[in-house]
Amino acid sequence: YSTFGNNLKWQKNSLTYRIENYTPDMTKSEVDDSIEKALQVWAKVTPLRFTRIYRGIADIMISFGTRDHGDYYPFDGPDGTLAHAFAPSSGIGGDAHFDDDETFTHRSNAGYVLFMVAAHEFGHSLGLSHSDDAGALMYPVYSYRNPDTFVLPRDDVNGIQSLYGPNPDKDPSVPEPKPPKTPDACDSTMVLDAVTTLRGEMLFFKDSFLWRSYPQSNTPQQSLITNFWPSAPVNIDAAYESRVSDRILLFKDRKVWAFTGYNPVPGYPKPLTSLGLPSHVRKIDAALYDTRSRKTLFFVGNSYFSYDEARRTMDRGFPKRINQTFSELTNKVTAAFQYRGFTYIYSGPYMYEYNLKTRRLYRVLRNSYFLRC
Amino acid sequence: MPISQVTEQDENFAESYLKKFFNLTEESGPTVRRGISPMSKKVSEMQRFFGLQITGMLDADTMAMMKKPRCGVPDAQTAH
Repeated sequence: YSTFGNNLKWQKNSLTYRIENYTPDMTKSEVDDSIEKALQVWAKVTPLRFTRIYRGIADIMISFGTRDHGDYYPFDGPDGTLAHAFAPSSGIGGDAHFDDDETFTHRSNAGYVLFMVAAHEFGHSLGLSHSDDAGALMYPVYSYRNPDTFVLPRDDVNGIQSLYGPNPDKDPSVPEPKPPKTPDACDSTMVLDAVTTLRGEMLFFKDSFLWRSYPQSNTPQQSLITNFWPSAPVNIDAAYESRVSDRILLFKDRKVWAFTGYNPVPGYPKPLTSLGLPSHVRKIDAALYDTRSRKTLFFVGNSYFSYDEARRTMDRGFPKRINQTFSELTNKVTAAFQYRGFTYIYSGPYMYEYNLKTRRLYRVLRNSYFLRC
Repeated sequence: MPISQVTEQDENFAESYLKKFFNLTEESGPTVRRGISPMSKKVSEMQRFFGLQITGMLDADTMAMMKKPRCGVPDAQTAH
């Protein structure tokens, strides 16, 4: 996180806000609700309390405008800059302006979720500057998140509490969701949730994040899973790229989601049984598609299944015990994928490189091998 | 996108982006003749901030990041 510095923060905990006008994209009550919830994001973790006023000058004046709207920082039409806000001070300080050439929504990702944009701008109104943590609310680039399940990330909590301290009214007996931390690709103890290829790229999944690595780029890029697939689950169990249907499949608990490119495939999520897995399987640990045999391997506990996607049948003789085939694998498989003819099976913080045909183990590498630490 | 495919339009977009969010100022004076250009320095600064590969040059990742919808407050510290 970063702050504006120069002690640019409010010298009081009771702040007023006023909604000066409305966007035609949403009903008034949706705008009111979004703004109120966005302020509560910060009130929940600090002593700050917000009171709405309906006339006169509030600490935080909120308005929708387009292009040149009177503050020497003109907006730029659809997309690009969505909104901006000013650091705490008298006058325009603390005010938040939203670009009404955007399409704002209450909850859907058919436009920009006003709650998410407003929560970010109110971070500026309270004294935070931008964070370079890709998972932070104060990261400058918009990312869709479900407003109903949004929890202020740890980086932002640390930032705002560095200015105002924690919420003194918090009831310790009331459990609250833990602020999510952004995983570090180079953390040698990190255990990945899933790994897959996707049209020549490699995707590494961890918590609500993924890293995307492709040949032309030396630095894997981290972003939120929901940035790619807003309806996708997070903290997934497994993922694989189906060459048969040109889809990516994501697994979590008893369900499987499918996407073609960025688009969700209608009819998903489906139960695991739709992929031939027996009904007693409650989750899978990893999945990989073997391009040579054109079979999909599902790893479940200490066994694995082999599924023929084209015929939609589970191969005879399966499940087999994993260590029957891969004797070096003594712990649970956590992820698996194939790349340039080699099969990589993750177990804990290690990655085992196999030739699947000969079952020969070539190397044991660290999880971060492909993450170019 | 190899560098050669960066269009003039991209260049202009990038320059305006860096002026708006990373305090790129107009180029003038001897530094232009020697060493890294202010533009390249700012591209590096932007690449570092967004966790991109730091090349100082406009490439596909960098252009893609610049074109993402975002907040209008600058990324470099501009408190005043």
